[in-house]
Order: sequence, then C-alpha cells, then structure tokens
Amino acid sequence: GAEEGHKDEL
Amino acid sequence: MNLFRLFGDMSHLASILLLLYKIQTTRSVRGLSFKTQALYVTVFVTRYLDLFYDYVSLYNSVMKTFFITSSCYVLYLMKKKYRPTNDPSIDTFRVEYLLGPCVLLSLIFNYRFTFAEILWSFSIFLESVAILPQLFMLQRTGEAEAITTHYLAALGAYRALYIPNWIYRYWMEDQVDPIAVTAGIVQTALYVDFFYVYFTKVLQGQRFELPA
Repeated sequence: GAEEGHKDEL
Repeated sequence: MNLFRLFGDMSHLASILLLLYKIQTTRSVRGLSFKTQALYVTVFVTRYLDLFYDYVSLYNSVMKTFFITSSCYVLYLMKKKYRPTNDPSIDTFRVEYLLGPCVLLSLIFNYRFTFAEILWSFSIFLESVAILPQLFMLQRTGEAEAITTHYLAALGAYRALYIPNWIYRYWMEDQVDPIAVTAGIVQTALYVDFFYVYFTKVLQGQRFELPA
C-alpha cells in the first residue's frame, strides 16, 4: 500500500 | 517489475561496473569523490537492513547484497589500494550540510515512526543528494576522464529511469510512494547540468570540460 512505500524497489 | 525499473536497475549495476573498471584500468581513483562513495555506503547500509527481516525476491536480495559489498569495496580501493591517487584536498564538499537536513527530513517524513522506517526515509533523502560532493569536485576541477563521465551518466540514467517506472506504477498498479518520488525527482534534477555537457561534448567525442 501507499503508506508502506515501494519497498520492493532498490 | 516493469521495463523502466529493470533498465534502471541494470543502469545502476552498469554504473558500478564502470566505476570498478575505471579504477582497475587506470589504477587510480583520481577524479572520484571519496565523500560521495562513503555516502553511498551509508545509503545502502541504512536502506538494505531489511535484508535481514524482509524477503522480497531473490533478485532483490542479490542486488542489495551486490550494492552493499561493491560500495564497501570501492571505499577500500580509495582508502587503501589506490590511496596515493586519491586527493582529499579537492574533495571539499561539507557533508554535514547534507547529513543534518536528511536526518531532520526523515524524522518529519516517514511512513511510520519506527527506527527501520526512519532509517529507510533517511537513506532515500541521502541518496538524492549523495552525488553532490562528486559533482562539486567535477565543477572545481572543470574536467574529467571520459570513463568517469560514463559512470556518472549511467548513475544518472538509473535515477531518470525510475521516474517513468513510478508513472507506470501509478497508472497500472495504483501505487505511489511520495517520499521516493519526491526525492527521486530532486536527485534526477541534480544531473541536468552534467547531462547537458555529457551529451553535447563527451558523446560527440570531445573531452568533458566545463567553461572556465
């Protein structure tokens, strides 16, 4: 979700 | 994973390989900012702590491990192996002016007020400005070896490619990461001047030289 941010990106 | 993201990551990978290639072939770290490289180690270590508690994919883990180890290796090359070719007297950017605001920003803007999330935010903000000591050094010396400019171009391309990746994710996955996007746009904007000289000079076969 948006509140977590794009944590799959590097 | 979309193509912009994949090409962005490959460009990032290529930039580090170019950096290592430059150091090994010229047997010198001349023209490189130790401060920028040390900031990248800080960025990778603070962001990729999640390697220990959050598994995303094999690709993700391998890349994170590579970025941490290669950036530490570059520091070793600069401080030990090729130390005589490193000239700290032209690497004069005041890093504390970057670290302070990044700490402050990460305390204000984060997705959760936890140690891990604040560190993650900090790393995003720090990455956006980590290139400044290097660009400042380039500005001071006014010229650079072609291979060093290819390294910077690949690094800048990596950031630029993340922008269409975010646009794609917004439309196709309905996902936005406001912290990463804002910092990413700032980071890419810092390369504009460099890219102008790179495209108009280096890619036309001329030396990278800034007007006096």
